[in-house]
Amino acid sequence: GRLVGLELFNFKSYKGVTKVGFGESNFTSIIGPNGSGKSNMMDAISFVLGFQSSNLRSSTLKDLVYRDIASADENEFGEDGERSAYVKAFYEKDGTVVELMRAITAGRDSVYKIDNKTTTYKHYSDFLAAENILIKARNFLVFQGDVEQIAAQSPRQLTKLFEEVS
Amino acid sequence: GRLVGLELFNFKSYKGVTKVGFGESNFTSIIGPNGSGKSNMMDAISFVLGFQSSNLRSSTLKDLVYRDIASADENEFGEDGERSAYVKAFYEKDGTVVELMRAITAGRDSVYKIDNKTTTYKHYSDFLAAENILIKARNFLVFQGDVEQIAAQSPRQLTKLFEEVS
Amino acid sequence: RREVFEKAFDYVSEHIEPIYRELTKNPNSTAELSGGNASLTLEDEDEPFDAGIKYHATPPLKRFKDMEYLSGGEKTVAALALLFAINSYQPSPFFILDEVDAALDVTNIERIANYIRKHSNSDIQFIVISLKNSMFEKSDALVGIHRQQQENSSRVVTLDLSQYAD
Amino acid sequence: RREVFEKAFDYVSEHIEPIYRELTKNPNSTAELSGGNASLTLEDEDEPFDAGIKYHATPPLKRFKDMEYLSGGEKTVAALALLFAINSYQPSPFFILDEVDAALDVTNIERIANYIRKHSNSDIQFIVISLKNSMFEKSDALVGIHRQQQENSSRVVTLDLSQYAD
Ligand SMILES: Nc1ncnc2c1ncn2[C@@H]1O[C@H](COP(=O)(O)OP(=O)(O)OP(=O)(O)O)[C@@H](O)[C@H]1O
Ligand SMILES: Nc1ncnc2c1ncn2[C@@H]1O[C@H](COP(=O)(O)OP(=O)(O)OP(=O)(O)O)[C@@H](O)[C@H]1O
Ligand SMILES: [Mg+2]
Ligand SMILES: [Mg+2]
Repeated sequence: GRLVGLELFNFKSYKGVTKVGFGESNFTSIIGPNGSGKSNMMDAISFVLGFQSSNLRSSTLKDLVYRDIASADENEFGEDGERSAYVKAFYEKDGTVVELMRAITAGRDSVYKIDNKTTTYKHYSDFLAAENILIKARNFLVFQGDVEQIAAQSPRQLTKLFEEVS
Repeated sequence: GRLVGLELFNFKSYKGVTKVGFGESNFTSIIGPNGSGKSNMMDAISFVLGFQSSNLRSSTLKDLVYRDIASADENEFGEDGERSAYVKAFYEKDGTVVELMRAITAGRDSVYKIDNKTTTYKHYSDFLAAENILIKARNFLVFQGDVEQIAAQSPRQLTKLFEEVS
Repeated sequence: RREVFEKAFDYVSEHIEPIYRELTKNPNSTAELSGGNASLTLEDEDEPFDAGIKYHATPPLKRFKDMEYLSGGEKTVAALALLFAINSYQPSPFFILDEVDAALDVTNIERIANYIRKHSNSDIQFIVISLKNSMFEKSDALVGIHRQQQENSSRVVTLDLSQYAD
Repeated sequence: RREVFEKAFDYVSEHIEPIYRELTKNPNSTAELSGGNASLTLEDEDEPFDAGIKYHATPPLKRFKDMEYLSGGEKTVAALALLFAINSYQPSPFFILDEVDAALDVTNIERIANYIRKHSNSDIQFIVISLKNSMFEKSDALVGIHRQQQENSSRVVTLDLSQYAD
């Protein structure tokens, strides 16, 4: 399958709705100045695939919701709609497009939906694993600053990685 | 004072004698392809200033000596002259040039010399400290890959750094 | 469990060297002999799970194979080869790479960009965050991110490069 | 001991913001108002040694000040500002920086290069290892390193750029 596009809502530095389409491109580059939001876009992809927030430079889910300090502080968090966020991934498989969605709603844990139907985290990650998207192995993602460590990891860590992919 | 030049002998990837002059340049750039030896040149400077080899990507002093695996393996280490290495730094202060030298000789610890006269490590580092070259604080060096961590260090580490410079 | 592990290990260790060679050969030559060497070794053949997996890589025309001797750029290339090799066992539908070219010189960036161009297709999509022209000018599409100051938000613009392809 | 510490702390915390502003202002403007904000705070005013020192930096026109919200490039700039500020208390005669511009876009590299050009003089010498044109084209001299294949050694060529200065 392939990732056809994304839709972000209030995710990190992306206020409101943001749509990204990859079209037919098999090699897409994300470019822009320092601080513009490129790594945040990668965080959105990892987020919708079910990664724990500790991998996304944020200690809590709340930090992933768009925040505009000028308008309000942490008091506004808790008002539904105002303080929720989601990321949708449009994944094409066998000719049809599946909509994968993960949402943060005020005060609650993540909600996972496949084609608009709420599912458990287990079911969601099983769906991805069947597509060879292995969240635990992380063998298809390299976060900023992490590349050299792939070669420099200890032999034991490498064994563990092989276990995850097999 | 200022660093006028360096002389390397059998140091890391620099076989034989290598001389580098900085002339009157106050802003010098070291350039070259990946793997050419730029960071090794910085290691030479840190080495001659008295840094411990663990900071120089090498676990032992022996790793700092030029090695050409095709000619011999570790058996040759121990033959004087064949397996020694040194770095000299030419430091201009108050109109005269001081020669600082640190050498690795087979099987022994580093030898430190100021203007060709052997001194103790303490005397050598005191001389540098009087020039505001603070080895312990390391506030004038940034090794490859380390820059972001300067801002990301814990508050306690920052306090410690302030203690070193004051 | 052991069989599955060994199947994965054998597959990856067969593919690591061809991939590393492709990432290290002279971009202008398609000579079969050019490129470096890489290998994976089980530290304990009888008890693979209790021991580690050692990764060795030697850049072209160099002699050492331990990771600690590699420069920043050389380590990055070795790391990408290992990532691609591990992934090839159960290929994921896409890769997301954030500034993996930070330590690379122009020639090495071209090698990585050529590899991605050659291996990306409708089954393996590459999404690459990069600040380097030599990388993103080879992609099929660009996703440009900029900060919209008045809105205090990141915004996206997409550009299909294939229309301008030679 | 405490007096010496506080003297260093007060000096550095007075200088951190002007330095950070110089590293973040618009390169084409010399407006006094342009640039971000930075500050150092003692976590425990009464027992400074037992507590930490908190470093906050906010890029221009942004709102968050914790390090974890900064992007890779923004963190690098904040780190260099801190390094230069700490060093200014007991200025060392030279700085050695190895690829500190790895995460920076062209505009930020120019800011750092301009800062170095402006502040380097016979009392403060900068030696910078860089792969980026925008950095090394501003230096007074170049030290070019290349690998001499037959000798299996690194070799040096020096070029005085000041002769070609405009
Ligand atoms: N919850 C949030 N709400 C609003 N803005 C946020 C939020 N989380 C992060 N940001 C902003 O996102 C910006 C960082 O974006 P990001 O890390 O994606 O940049 P980048 O394009 O990858 O930059 P670089 O090239 O330097 O790595 C920061 O300026 C930060 O203030
Ligand atoms: N003791 C030694 N004898 C011979 N060669 C050595 C020795 N130690 C390191 N080397 C070689 O030095 C090279 C690394 O050099 P260095 O790290 O200085 O490169 P660099 O120019 O900084 O590259 P990059 O731009 O990738 O950071 C390696 O190829 C390694 O094989
Ligand atoms: Mg980033
Ligand atoms: Mg280097």
